[in-house]
Amino acid sequence: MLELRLTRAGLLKKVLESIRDLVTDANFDCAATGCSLQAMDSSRVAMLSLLLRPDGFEHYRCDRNISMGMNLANMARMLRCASDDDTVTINADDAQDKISDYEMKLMHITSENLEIPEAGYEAIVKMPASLFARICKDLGTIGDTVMISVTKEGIQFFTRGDIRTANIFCRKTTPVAKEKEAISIEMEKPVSLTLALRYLISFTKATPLAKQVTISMSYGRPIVVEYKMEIMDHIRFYLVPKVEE
Amino acid sequence: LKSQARMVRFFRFS
Repeated sequence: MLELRLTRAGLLKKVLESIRDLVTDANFDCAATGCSLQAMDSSRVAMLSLLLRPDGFEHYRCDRNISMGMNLANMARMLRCASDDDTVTINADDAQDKISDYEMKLMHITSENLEIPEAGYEAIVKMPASLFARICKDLGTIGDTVMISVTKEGIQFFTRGDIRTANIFCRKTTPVAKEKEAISIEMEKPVSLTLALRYLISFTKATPLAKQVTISMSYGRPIVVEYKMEIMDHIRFYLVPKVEE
Repeated sequence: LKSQARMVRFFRFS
């Protein structure tokens, strides 16, 4: 028996909106410890991992581990019927009485989980999620790739396109800066990676879920763009950097 | 800026 109830459907809608450009079908792996999802995009250069903690739900019951294969576009269509403050219940067993009842077909998706080491990034930047989204969107109108460089002074975004170049530098803020505006940097050594902007722009669809975004970078590893949700844990996006030839 | 290695190269399957 699996029963998840959330009194704010809007949260689930936002989560779904942030991932459905990247992935069409995915397994929601539900266990007593929470509901997680890991999926790669079709080109296998980007990946996302999502964790929804049990205490983020008003009701969370999961008697046995269950993997729900869902078509995300269909799920989004279903959720569009719910207002942001409506209650949404997901049952993977017999449903109980309720005011409205939507049923969705589950699908069998074969997927292999990747083991992702979390620690040991050379540079970790925390910055306002809206600022990161704005930069990616703006640079996306100029170039296809962005070079992100982190030094102890700040984070730099550089792109080059047909109409020339753009360069945005965000300086680290002082510790007294407001949380909303703060830019903090933890760094072992300077890192510079080149990334496809269209994926980064797609990741920023998660901006409504969190005030701050955490960007973790190391040479020779995928960049991690993480949004920490207030009550639901996190959503992380991974992107393999471009390699210069 | 051609090659973009695949995700599986970086993480192990569990």
